[in-house]
Amino acid sequence: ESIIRRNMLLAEENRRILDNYGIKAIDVMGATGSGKTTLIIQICKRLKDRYRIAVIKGDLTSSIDSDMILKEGVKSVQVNTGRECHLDASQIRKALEKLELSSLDLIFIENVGNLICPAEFPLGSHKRIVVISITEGPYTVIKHPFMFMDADIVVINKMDLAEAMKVDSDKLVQDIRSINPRANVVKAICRDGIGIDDIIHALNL
Amino acid sequence: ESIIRRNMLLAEENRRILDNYGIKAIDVMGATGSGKTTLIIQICKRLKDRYRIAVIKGDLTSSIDSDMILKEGVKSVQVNTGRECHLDASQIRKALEKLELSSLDLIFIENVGNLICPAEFPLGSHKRIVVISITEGPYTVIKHPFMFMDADIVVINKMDLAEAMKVDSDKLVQDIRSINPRANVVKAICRDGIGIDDIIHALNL
Ligand SMILES: Nc1nc2c(ncn2[C@@H]2O[C@H](COP(=O)(O)OP(=O)(O)OP(=O)(O)O)[C@@H](O)[C@H]2O)c(=O)[nH]1
Ligand SMILES: Nc1nc2c(ncn2[C@@H]2O[C@H](COP(=O)(O)OP(=O)(O)OP(=O)(O)O)[C@@H](O)[C@H]2O)c(=O)[nH]1
Ligand SMILES: [Mg+2]
Ligand SMILES: [Mg+2]
Repeated sequence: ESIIRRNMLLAEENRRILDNYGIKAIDVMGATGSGKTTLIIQICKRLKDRYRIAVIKGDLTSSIDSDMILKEGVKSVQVNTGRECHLDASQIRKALEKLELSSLDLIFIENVGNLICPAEFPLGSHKRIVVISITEGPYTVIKHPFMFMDADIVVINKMDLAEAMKVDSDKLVQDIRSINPRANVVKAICRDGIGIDDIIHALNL
Repeated sequence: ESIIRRNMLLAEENRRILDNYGIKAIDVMGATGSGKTTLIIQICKRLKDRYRIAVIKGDLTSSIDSDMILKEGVKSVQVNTGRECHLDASQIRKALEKLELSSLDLIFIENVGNLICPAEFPLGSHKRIVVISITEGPYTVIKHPFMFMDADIVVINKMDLAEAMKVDSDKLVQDIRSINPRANVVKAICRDGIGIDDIIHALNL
């Protein structure tokens, strides 16, 4: 599949650019509304005094997330993917050209809300966080094996709703471990800041 | 885009086959874990004495949903899409060939859990239901306009969690109406059977 191959080469170029500037890039992926933006904002609140941060956000349309991040005083670039269900490496390259890379340490790349397509299109990042929500039910991990295979950190979010959902979060942890034994799994309530320090620690930040 | 065009022709063929047998086919779409299977099972409980029903389910892998439906005494065909983020018309054609069409009145087609890709690939159905969950947050509709443009019914599910999520369901209804004024919107708690009769009524069943 030459589209996949071409994307991979562009992703490697992005990675070289980031490494030249000493910038760490972190993918944040997950289904629509799982808590990606909430997580990024919570991380930024804690880290923006120690690191110079920017966020690249992909959505089909609108600048809702990007505007929210700008309100936090964090640089943000919005990428609109139109009908494409994932960001690709060429879009990230263009976004990097809009940022002043010499003045950044850390870039979060929030992908389009989708648990399938982003797994096929690496962007050149150093780490990948996947955010699932307990509200998605018990089979989220089993049904989407490819998304979890390359995850460094998996966040099980909205744990405040675990009881109402009657979903066993320990079973979800097992499902993740059976696909990817080296993934760091953190149970969180991102909206309330619970679990954020563990995620920052897992990122070595 | 010749893949899209070819799919459209196959979808029209599927539609002719269904019409020849007098079978109504209903798409059920929505993000991962929004409540599609729960909705279908609740509808089947109420309708299986009046209609002969089958369900075609698409998932990347596994037969979890199909097995659940079979447990309800309803015929089910599982389609595994591999790395594809949506069902396509050729897969539905093969699934139809596995069913005894002369002994069916109604087919539900539950798509892969994804709010983007299925909108691009019509399957030949008569009606489309889109299930969103209040737990996905306030921007689900605005961020995915294409999915709602052709919806006949939109179900806002998991209303039992609306208060905990602090999401305004009336604003979601407005968002749907501004994209698609003719869509029938039903607030539901599928797990508890609330809203199901309204959905059945909206389907003219
Ligand atoms: N109950 C609960 N709600 C949460 C939590 N974290 C986030 N939310 C809510 O979930 C909704 C979606 O959160 P977002 O952070 O926008 O999710 P997202 O993954 O960025 O969504 P998209 O970018 O649109 O795919 C919002 O209403 C948040 O307030 C949590 O821990 N508990
Ligand atoms: N709280 C609550 N949970 C619900 C409701 N409806 C469904 N659920 C739960 O949500 C989870 C997912 O439901 P499913 O019906 O499997 O969702 P789905 O859309 O078929 O999921 P996929 O086919 O995997 O994309 C399950 O744990 C259900 O029990 C509801 O009205 N309220
Ligand atoms: Mg977001
Ligand atoms: Mg299902």
